[in-house]
Amino acid sequence: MCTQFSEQFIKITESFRDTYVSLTGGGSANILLTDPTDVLESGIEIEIQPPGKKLQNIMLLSGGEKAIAAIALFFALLAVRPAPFCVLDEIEAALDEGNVARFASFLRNYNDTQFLVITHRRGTMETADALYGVTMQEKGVSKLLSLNLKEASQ
Amino acid sequence: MCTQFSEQFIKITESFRDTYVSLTGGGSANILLTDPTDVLESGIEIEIQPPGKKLQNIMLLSGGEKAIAAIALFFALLAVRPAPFCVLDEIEAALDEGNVARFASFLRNYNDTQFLVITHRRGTMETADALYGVTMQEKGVSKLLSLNLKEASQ
Amino acid sequence: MILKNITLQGFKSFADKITIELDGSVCAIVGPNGSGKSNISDAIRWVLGEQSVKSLRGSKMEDVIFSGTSTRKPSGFAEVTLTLDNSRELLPVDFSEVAITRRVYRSGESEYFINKAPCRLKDIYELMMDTGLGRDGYSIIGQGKIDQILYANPEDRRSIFEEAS
Amino acid sequence: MILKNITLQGFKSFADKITIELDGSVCAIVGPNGSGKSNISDAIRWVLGEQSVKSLRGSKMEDVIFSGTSTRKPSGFAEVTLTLDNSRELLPVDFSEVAITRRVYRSGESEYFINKAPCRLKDIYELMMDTGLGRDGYSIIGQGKIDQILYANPEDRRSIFEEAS
Ligand SMILES: Nc1ncnc2c1ncn2[C@@H]1O[C@H](COP(=O)(O)OP(=O)(O)OP(=O)(O)O)[C@@H](O)[C@H]1O
Ligand SMILES: Nc1ncnc2c1ncn2[C@@H]1O[C@H](COP(=O)(O)OP(=O)(O)OP(=O)(O)O)[C@@H](O)[C@H]1O
Ligand SMILES: [Mg+2]
Ligand SMILES: [Mg+2]
Repeated sequence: MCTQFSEQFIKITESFRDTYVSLTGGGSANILLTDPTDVLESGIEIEIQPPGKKLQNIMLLSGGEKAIAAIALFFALLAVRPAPFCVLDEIEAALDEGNVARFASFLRNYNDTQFLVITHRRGTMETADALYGVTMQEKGVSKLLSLNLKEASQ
Repeated sequence: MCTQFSEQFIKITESFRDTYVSLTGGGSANILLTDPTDVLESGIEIEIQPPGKKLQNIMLLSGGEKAIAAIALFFALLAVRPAPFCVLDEIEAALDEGNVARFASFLRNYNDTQFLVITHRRGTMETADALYGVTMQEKGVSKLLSLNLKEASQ
Repeated sequence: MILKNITLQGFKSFADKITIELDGSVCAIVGPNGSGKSNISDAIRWVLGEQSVKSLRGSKMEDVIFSGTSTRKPSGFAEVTLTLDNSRELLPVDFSEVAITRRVYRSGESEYFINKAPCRLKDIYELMMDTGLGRDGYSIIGQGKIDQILYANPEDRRSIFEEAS
Repeated sequence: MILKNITLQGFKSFADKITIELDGSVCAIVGPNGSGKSNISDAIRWVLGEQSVKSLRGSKMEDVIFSGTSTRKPSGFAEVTLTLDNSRELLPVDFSEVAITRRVYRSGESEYFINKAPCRLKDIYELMMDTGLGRDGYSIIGQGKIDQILYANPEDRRSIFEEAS
């Protein structure tokens, strides 16, 4: 039980370090047990070092830096417990253009999981295989428009 | 006391109806006392009717529709209790391009209040009088770049 | 690519029957505020068995049924069908394609189907168990919710890890 | 246009002294994630007397002092000066321009100035009272906070109205 948790914990931590670097192009991330002597009862702390900056408490990170850390953790958990598909609703809203581009290529290169992403970010739209436009020409009634990739990212 | 609250309440409600229409180009909004017989003790309910849709409970509104309602309420309160300046940190993040454009022109036309807006939305940048770029050329150290409006909204 | 398509009828703002063919490993859904994008995410959550109205942004289960507009009557029911590719035999059934359907009427009466055969909600849960989906919390991330994975206090975060374990 | 400029030194990520001339009625601050934009908003809140470290995204008041990088030592103090135009006599003082300064040292010792004359925090509050600023909550809206104006339960929302009243 304790060993199983430790093994999974190590896997997630390693995965988190990798996903964080891919998403930020640098920097590092770590997960610590608040009480390493008591693996089963200990809480967990997350440490983030954005590229070029010092290691910091999550609380002092900017809105975008927190979002990237959260996205990296989500993907770390996914790597350890794969799901055949994921629905992501505007999760990159707080990211600047550079971070969106890295996020989009991360999704693009992620094998074995199909992603449905709801987005209004151009960078994400540009790496999608298929684009679906939802509109309400008749007020209050949703319909679908098929879109080609060029016209949507005007 | 009760009369003062009622007067202010009416002012805010009327102001809210106006700000909501300016921000959405249609639709309507209202504030109700949950217990009209007890003005002082009553809670308040907010009703929103996005353009062309039915009157709805705030809970069922979309992320962007809620944000517009919140922004409208903020400006309604500001109208009743003016402040010489306001600092707004990415408050239009959830808005689509059309709603950002209306938000930006609303700010533009708002007299007697100076706005400092932190934004990554092009529509808001385009209506600003002055643009200030913050960067970290040296990692971990912020500095200011003066920007001209053309180059920032590339 | 496990999701083939999703059909919505009478579900929230999708008054008319709509089928979305999901042709890719990264499918992007775009559109103006309030057009219905997040409703599609709610539909997927719902058809996989979500029972918490709060997670569906409603106050009662009836809130998922199209409630009408000034020019349209409300719907009598809401129905969503999610069709999955099972050629890799990820799901414990003998079909190469699996269609999961959920329907709810204004009366509150619910119906569930797997490839058009009536079943119970429990059967849908059991079908999706071990796929990493449906009730695990981190394969569907709702709007504004991504930060929660960080904010949970250390003890809560740990329980996310244990679930992953 | 009441704000003329803001000067930050040693405040959060603003290690070096920086002055921002605020030349307009709509001033937009832009830049990449983590560059320091919200820190400017925190600086304004702080110089106007904010005492809640939580509202400044810290866990102790010392968190507002530049904490150093791999190539830079931490600062010994943080200082912010906000200069306001008082030509319309909005503030109850005899100057046409009012500079409010707040400084904090690592020791925790704080200093406050109005036009370079030492004063108490209380004096800054009294100066800003009745301008609709500083401690009212709705003239500085923090990142991710705009929705809160709607989510408060009916009783909480009512107290916002009463404050406005
Ligand atoms: N039962 C229902 N009947 C009719 N309309 C509904 C129902 N439930 C929700 N809606 C409407 O669906 C609309 C769209 O919601 P949705 O959250 O999908 O928008 P969205 O496209 O995600 O927008 P945003 O970009 O702002 O997040 C809302 O206006 C809401 O009122
Ligand atoms: N005392 C401090 N010393 C040094 N750096 C600090 C200090 N306090 C905060 N920071 C750093 O300031 C950085 C920028 O924060 P800020 O919240 O202003 O970013 P931002 O430009 O608003 O980003 P976003 O677009 O993501 O919201 C963060 O990386 C944070 O770690
Ligand atoms: Mg949405
Ligand atoms: Mg910020």
